[in-house]
Amino acid sequence: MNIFRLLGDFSHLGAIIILLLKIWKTRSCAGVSGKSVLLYAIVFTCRYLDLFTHFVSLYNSVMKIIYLVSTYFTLFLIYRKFKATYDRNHDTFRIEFLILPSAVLALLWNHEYSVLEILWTFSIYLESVAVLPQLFMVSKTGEAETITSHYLFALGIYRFLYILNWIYRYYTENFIDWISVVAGVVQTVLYCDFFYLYITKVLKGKKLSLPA
Amino acid sequence: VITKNEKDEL
Repeated sequence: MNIFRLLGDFSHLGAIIILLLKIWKTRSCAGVSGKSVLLYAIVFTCRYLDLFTHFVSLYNSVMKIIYLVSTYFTLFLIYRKFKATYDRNHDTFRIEFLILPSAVLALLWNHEYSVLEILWTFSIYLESVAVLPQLFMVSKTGEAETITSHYLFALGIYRFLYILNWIYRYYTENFIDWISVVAGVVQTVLYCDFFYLYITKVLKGKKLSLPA
Repeated sequence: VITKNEKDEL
């Protein structure tokens, strides 16, 4: 464990909690992509199956359970409890175009040909693109509420912090996992445009809106 | 370089 990893984990946790609280407090999931949250639920489910097979640490298990429970609860809020407020007409990204290529790539490039390993690899690839339905929704409506921008920023910066963690681990432990690194770089690059808008607009007190 | 993934990351 190092500081980058810890900050990354907590910014990821922060993103999940911000989204959950936003929906809960406003009783509305307007502007939120249910499809992205659904993809994250698939990601966590496939990746954290090792909860049953492999104990790492109490911290590790507790965080995995919090990520899983809070993501499924958010999904329930979007598709059940507050479904009347769900903006489905703007949430039209075809997620099969993300799921199928991730599955094929996981079968082609993985560390080991076993069920758990392939599901883990699939989750890494899918996570790197899971934000696309949400970014697509923001580009379609041309704007995002400030709280949604904070959610997206926390979600994006976490993988960037993980990249710093991987660099740190390479120099201190001589450890590198190329699958995580490449997928993490792809994931972070997808946010670049958003990061730019976030820093130049949202942090200066303006609402995130795209030029028409 | 060690590449064996111990999966302690989230």
